[in-house]
Amino acid sequence: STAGKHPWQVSLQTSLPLTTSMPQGHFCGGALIHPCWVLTAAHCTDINTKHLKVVLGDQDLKKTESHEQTFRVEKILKYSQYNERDEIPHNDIALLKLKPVGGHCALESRYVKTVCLPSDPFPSGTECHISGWGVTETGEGSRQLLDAKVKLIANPLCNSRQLYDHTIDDSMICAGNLQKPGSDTCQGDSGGPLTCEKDGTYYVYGIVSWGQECGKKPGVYTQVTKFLNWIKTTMHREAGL
Amino acid sequence: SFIAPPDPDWTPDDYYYSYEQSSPDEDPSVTQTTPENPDWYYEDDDPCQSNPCEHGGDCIIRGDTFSCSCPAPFSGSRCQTAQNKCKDNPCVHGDCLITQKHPYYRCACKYPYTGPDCSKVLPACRPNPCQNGGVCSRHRRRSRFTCACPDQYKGKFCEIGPDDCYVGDGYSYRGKVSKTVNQNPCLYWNSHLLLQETYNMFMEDAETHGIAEHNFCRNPDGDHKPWCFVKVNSEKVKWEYCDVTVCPVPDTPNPVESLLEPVMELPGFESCGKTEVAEHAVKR
Repeated sequence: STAGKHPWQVSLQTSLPLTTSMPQGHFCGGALIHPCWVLTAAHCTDINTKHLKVVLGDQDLKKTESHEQTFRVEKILKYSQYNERDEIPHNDIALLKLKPVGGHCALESRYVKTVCLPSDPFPSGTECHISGWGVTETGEGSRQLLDAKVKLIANPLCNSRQLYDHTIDDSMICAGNLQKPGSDTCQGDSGGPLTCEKDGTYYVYGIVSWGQECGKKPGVYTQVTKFLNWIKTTMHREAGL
Repeated sequence: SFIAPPDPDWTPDDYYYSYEQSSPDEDPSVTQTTPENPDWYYEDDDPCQSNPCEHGGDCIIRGDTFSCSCPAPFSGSRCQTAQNKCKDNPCVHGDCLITQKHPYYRCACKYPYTGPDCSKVLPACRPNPCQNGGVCSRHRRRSRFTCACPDQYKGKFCEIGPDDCYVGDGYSYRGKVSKTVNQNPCLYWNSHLLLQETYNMFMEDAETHGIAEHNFCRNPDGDHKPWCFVKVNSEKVKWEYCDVTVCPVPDTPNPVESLLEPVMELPGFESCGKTEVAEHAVKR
């Protein structure tokens, strides 16, 4: 990717040891939807807030970039019906409330912006964008933010025997690249955004969740439109509005 | 705030779901895949859709795959390899630059050298190379000269004016500084030494980042100030920050006060989902 192309992309980092080699303790992605709120995958939040760091505006994980903004997390709010069955996460969505620094949360810049929440579904076949620092062909996480385009795939097709054989529920949406070898999200990209563009505006349509291997079958994303009310209710409740 | 109030009638289990419910197994288009393709590969894929050919190559569909027709001097399955006509150092007193027209290189001569291979030398200071009223003086060695620049102008040719400065991180810097903080000269962005670098004149959206056939400092990667590549030896390069001035910042009223505003009263940003990175059509 290039700097400023995905200004809502978030890096979740930890000081705890990780199983896969990831630069700077990065372990998951996220999407900034409000100066004080990050949308991510629930399966990324099995961690104590004191070990969690949220970095905004990052491009190269190993470089201290002047436009980076780092925050601690005040609260993790996991969707109550998040669960895993046969290692497959369902309702895989969570919100992170950022702890303000100097009286403010994220400050808008060329490299830090919020992404919009979608109000309508995008049709299958729509070309959308994925981004993250997850594992690549090398088997290790990328130090640079990478991105790719993928197409939304209708759930009935994704549930076919050749693909995920009826394991995709209505909290999920599939997306993949039609090229060979397929561009896809992978381990370490979880929680990051699947964004779709309409009239020059980007909407977070999915959250990177799971998939069988990487680049062979479509990636599976949390269907954000299904959780709009939960997102809004939670943010309003926590803000005391 | 852009966050609309939640729907008071909403209950957690009553979801709106808009996908068609046809049985995937009855759809013949779903099952017609060939063994060499991934299971989910569509038959009607356009392999050129994502424009896999680099450096302006034309993508040509060949059955279920593609080939790239590459503009010279690029070649390879995705036009990723550049033919390096500069390898044998054809520029005696100059830098060898890769171009996209025959003979696919040109020499950028160091003043006062000239000619296609920079082997001829002009008398220094004739005509006057110093810009903006600078006065040229010759040294005892014929090829050496100095420009005495008027106030506020600097640079080897007095080409850097008082307004040549950068704002913020210098992403928008389009000035003419071409020396680093260590006073090393910057390499041209189409130098043959940069062909393997991520940032060069042949990168995607180079023009958007102010990168073209010149050696001026730029900040295409969101670093904290303009930078450029410098030569380490005949093969290696490294990058260094540039000797560019920060533009004076206009006074802002009570910045401390604004930082102390209570968090909950802070609205969201004015808009969402908009980047400041210009999207350009990919040359095909």
